[in-house]
Amino acid sequence: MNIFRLAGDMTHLFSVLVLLLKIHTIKSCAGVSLKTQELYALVFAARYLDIFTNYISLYNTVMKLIFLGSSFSIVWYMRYHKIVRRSYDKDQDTFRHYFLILPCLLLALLINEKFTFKEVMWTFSLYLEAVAILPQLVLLQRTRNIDNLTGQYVFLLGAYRALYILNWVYRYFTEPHFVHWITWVSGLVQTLLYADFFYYYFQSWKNNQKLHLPA
Amino acid sequence: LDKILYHDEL
Repeated sequence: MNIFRLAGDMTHLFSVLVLLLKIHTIKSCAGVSLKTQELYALVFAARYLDIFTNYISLYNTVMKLIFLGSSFSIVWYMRYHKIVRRSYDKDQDTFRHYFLILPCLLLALLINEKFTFKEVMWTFSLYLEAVAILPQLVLLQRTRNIDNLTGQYVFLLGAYRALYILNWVYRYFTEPHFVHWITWVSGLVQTLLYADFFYYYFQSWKNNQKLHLPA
Repeated sequence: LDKILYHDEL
């Protein structure tokens, strides 16, 4: 494992911890999109179908369990926790996330590396992860006062994707036959979706102002 | 080696 991959995984882990911290200690999920969180739970469920059959390393298995456990518990908190769910901006979080799932599934059935159930589900999870942030970005645009933790959560998620691209560049030059077009293209699309957010995040940081995305 | 199915990334 290279430094970019490790840094990417750690950034991903921190993003989840920041979100859980907000939900668990402040008992608030204001500004967080339940739609995006549900999509992530689905992404991990589809991708980690091989968790008990394809052993790679202890690190790998533990991280998979953390991402599965955290994503489902975040969804649970936002839907059912009697205090947390009151802070959910239901009227603002209107993105039709079901409309993302079907096209991703169809695309995975058409474009995949191997037509098997596990491989199609893996590919589906890559396509879905690429667009899963969209409901969150739309919600951020509608939120007048984005609190620091929510801004940091999205920033860390974007940083994780950027680091994964550096990881692929590194692996491409250091490993023989390391070519994964599906992973790379969907990963690149995913990272580009953050470009706009990054721009405004750094602007607000530079000018020491609160983060605000223009409509 | 079946590189494709060796999904070692998260």
